[in-house]
Amino acid sequence: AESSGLKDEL
Amino acid sequence: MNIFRFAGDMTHLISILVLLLKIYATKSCSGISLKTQELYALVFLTRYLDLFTDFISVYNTIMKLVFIASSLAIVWCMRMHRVVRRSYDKDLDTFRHYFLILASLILALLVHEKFTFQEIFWAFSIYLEALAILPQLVLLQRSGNVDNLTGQYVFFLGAYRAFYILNWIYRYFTEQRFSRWIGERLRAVLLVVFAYL
Repeated sequence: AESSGLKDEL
Repeated sequence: MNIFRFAGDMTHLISILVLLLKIYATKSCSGISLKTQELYALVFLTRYLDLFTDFISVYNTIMKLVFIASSLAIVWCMRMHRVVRRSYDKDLDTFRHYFLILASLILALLVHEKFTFQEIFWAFSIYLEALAILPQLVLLQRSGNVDNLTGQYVFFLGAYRAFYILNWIYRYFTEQRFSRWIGERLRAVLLVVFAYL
């Protein structure tokens, strides 16, 4: 996935 | 996952468990803002639209389901439960939470990653989560003396935010991609805020 940041958080 | 992020998730989970315990054990929701609880339910429902499209980890998926289910259960109890709903401080919980939804939606339409349904709602959920505690704080101030569990609920919720902020600071210095992403978002948000002022 290109978009990073907070997407792997809750 | 770093230790701050994990501690944040755990304190978040504890805050929800404390709230459920309070409602279950005392059959009362006095001192709890239904407005805040509804906003949190909305936050989780709009943020986790990716539940079926993007898989991160089993941990993430389970936590997302727990947050959605528990927030809906709390709202259900406060609105529908025969006994619990009678203790709701309706007259004190008068914060106009629709303005918070509106402000978050406008900000999400202005500052987002991509102009897609999922991304707009994801950004919306981030902004709304930052504001959702306000009705609870106003209710806390108005109702004067607060029972222990309600106080602990708000404390753990605050601890969760504090740990997450430490987690972001940690990631800012350790992950290049993350710091670039945060930098771009922060600049965009500040531009919008200053344009408004």
